[in-house]
Amino acid sequence: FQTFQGDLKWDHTDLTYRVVNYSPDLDTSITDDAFARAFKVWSNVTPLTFTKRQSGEVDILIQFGTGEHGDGYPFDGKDGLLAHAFPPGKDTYSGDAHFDDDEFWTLGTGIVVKSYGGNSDGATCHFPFVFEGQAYSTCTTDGRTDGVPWCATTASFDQDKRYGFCPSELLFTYGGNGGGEKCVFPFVFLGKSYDACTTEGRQDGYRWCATTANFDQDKKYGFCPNRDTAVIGGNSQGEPCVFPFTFLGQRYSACTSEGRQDGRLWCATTSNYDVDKKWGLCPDKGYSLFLVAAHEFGHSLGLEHSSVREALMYPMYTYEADFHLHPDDVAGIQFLYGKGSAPEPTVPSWPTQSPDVPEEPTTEADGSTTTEDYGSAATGSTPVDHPTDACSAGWYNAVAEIKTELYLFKDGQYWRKPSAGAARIQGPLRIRDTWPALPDLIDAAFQDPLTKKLFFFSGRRFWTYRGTRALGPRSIEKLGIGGDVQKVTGALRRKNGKVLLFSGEQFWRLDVKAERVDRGYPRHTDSLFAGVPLDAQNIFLYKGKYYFCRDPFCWRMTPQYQVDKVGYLKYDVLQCP
Amino acid sequence: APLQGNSPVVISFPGEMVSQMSDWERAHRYLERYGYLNEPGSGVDGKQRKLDYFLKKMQKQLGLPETGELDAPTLDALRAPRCGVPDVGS
Repeated sequence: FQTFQGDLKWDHTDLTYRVVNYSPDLDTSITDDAFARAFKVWSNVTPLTFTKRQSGEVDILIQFGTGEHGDGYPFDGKDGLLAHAFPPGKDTYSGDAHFDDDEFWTLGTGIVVKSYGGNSDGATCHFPFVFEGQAYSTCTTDGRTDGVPWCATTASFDQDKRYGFCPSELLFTYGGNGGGEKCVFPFVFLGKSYDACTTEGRQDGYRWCATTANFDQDKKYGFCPNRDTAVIGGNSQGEPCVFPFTFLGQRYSACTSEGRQDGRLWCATTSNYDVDKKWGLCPDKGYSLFLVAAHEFGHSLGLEHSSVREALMYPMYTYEADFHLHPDDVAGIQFLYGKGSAPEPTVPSWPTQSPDVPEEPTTEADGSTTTEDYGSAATGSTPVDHPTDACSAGWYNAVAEIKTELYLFKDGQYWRKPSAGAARIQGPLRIRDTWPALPDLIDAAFQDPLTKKLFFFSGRRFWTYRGTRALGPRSIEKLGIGGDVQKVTGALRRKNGKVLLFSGEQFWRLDVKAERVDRGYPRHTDSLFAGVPLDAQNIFLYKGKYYFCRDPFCWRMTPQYQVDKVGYLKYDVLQCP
Repeated sequence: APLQGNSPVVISFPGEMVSQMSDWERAHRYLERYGYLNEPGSGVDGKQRKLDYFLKKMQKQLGLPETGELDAPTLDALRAPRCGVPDVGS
């Protein structure tokens, strides 16, 4: 660890902080909770205490901003530089922590949508949810006439009838002087009428509206919360995607990477990109506000950057679900402030395998506190954080033959087994490095031999990739697979552009070109594949034969539907030593 | 039909800053921004020899292989999201 020159530290232990403003990306209660937990990281191992104040002078001011935001150290737009903080002292900015609001702030695993009103008491939205038989992966205005977006807070609105409203300027604003009142549309600003939130009149890019019909007269305003489909950057920051949209004459009903070299997903924010040229990047996993704040508060308390990769004070960001303060950080902060009276935290042993990655962030019923520990510590940019040998991985989320190689997917990583008999398995590699649009958990995958298009399935969503061009996520309901199916467990490529998709004890036949399952499906797996386990975890085609694998065994079946071998996935298929 | 000749269309998106910096320029900017060039009398004159020295310093600080070259781990590090507080000096 390192401390600032002269071991700058606070001369008192009862520190105070104030949140000057909030990001539109997160509900204020989630932001407050993230900051409180970030301070607790340090108070757990020192005599320091942290008290939040609403006004007045405090030791640590917390602020969101973009570009040049007043301190002479400008931010740099999305990615790159995420935040900075000043060491303890008596100067204007001493101890203050600033966060770049051109970043997409989350809890590290994607958008968190807290609901308001309704009958769910502020619970977070459950995506996907089913409403009138349709699956929804975003908030919707369907079923309403007032245009206010809503979501279900359980998997099925049809069944549970639990719902809440989603962040929207039609519901509330934040900050400003409008007292949190909703926008009034149209409103007048400098003599001009506005029907939507605007960034006019501001240099910081924040979207605002008047909370009365005439700003020029009443001067009442608030900032617009981001909708769950709000884009990041581009030329429409904060505006929602509009689906379907037209791009180069084609219609798109989901975010796409078409037109980009970097594979990032984007959408238009009007119905026609070709005409309006309005666009932005689609929400990604974002950066964990908790993690970044915990790091910055380390600076606020007097720690400089550590060269220990696993330490919280390492300068680079990496999300890890299982957060523990590293002994290097503990040693650093206790060098400055001592141990305090709290019991010594248990120092974990560092995992030799990647920790399980949660599929979605989870929050308490009140939506204010995460139930998981959101993790620490940057690990640089090596191929994977904790490399694991494919043969010792034990099991896999998905197995698929792509080109002629066997791909093994597990928890954000994958390995490739070349087709040549005993050739060494390559990897692990990061899924996100090769296919940036994909989540860490892949349930099934296949490649269409005709178009070379790759299909990936995760839960009820699927993505397609052609080269670096991605499309998705889309609901498997778009393929004609029913709302009661929770995931696709495997895929078997057939002739004539067909692929069999499996889930539970049934399967569908997908027409790949039409991206629609054929009539007459689903069928019971046993009706065609007699003798294989009906609860197989991995189902795939490999070298012309069908494999149904249930840990640790695989049933191999010929194209004539005869089981010709039962063996180990590890030894007989992967040929591990 | 197979996709022969159907190369992906890449467009310039309005409002997007596409960096035209070379790897060397990117490295120089990174070293400058995060304090590695602040050593007294250590101004970089553009010669590879100088860059090697500061790159090694940065690689050591970040726990990367100390090659003094713009190798893959170093280029990855230059692009990685990170804290804006300098690594060296205040």
